[in-house]
Amino acid sequence: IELQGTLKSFFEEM
Amino acid sequence: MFEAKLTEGLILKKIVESIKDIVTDVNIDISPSGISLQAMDSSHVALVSLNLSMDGFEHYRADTNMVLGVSIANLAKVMKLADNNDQITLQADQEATHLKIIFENPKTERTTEFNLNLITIDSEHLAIPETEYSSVVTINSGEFSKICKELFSLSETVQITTNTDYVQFSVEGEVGSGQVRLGHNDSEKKEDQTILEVSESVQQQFAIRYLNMFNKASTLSSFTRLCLHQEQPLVVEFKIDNLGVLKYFLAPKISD
Repeated sequence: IELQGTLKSFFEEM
Repeated sequence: MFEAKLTEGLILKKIVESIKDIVTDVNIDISPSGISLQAMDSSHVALVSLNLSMDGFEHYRADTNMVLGVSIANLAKVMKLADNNDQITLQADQEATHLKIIFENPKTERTTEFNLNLITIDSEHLAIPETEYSSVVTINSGEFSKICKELFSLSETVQITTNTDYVQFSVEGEVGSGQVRLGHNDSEKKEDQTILEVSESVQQQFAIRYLNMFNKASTLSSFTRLCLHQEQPLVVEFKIDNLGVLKYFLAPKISD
């Protein structure tokens, strides 16, 4: 199965 | 004091229509050089990034930086008041509580004014690093929209594979499995071209329903640019001629 990633694991919060 | 006038108001209508299903409340950053906004959907899977340059406006004035908190759903309702060939002016005072939007049609002498109440949003801002995308695919925006819609009826997930010869959109589901493969196509009709710039192959999976929402922006540009990198979110980019760019970022699905 594919799990949907989120952008927070790629981009830092400012 | 902020004031910006766009002769082709239809562009602003299209931009709002292109983002209203993804983001709800956004902080619009106004600066002397232009207008930008960055906002994520509620699940933090997709992000909208819009940058409009002051040069694209018939008239643009922003004395200082300002942040205008706007409900996109409400802005979309106000935009419905605009005819497709209206000129649109946006105005806001310093410390404004509302954004004044004026629709003018010089031919029919019809003018509509609306003061949209502003809201305070403490939205988180993400730092998006400059990325060297190892695969960039430029494809006709209508064609890409059609491919996504058709594949969505066969599967919720699409696997995008790039290499130097083609970009492939493959699906697998209880219906069966298959793929759409597009090779480099430099047909003389520019808008039918598919251009592949692949320095490193990429293979990632994405939820098609987000791509379908992004493709609402296909009315803004005849081309969609897909930027892929194996370790990074997908970027779906629509260039808005003489004004700026609307980018969508989508986190990949990770097969377990």
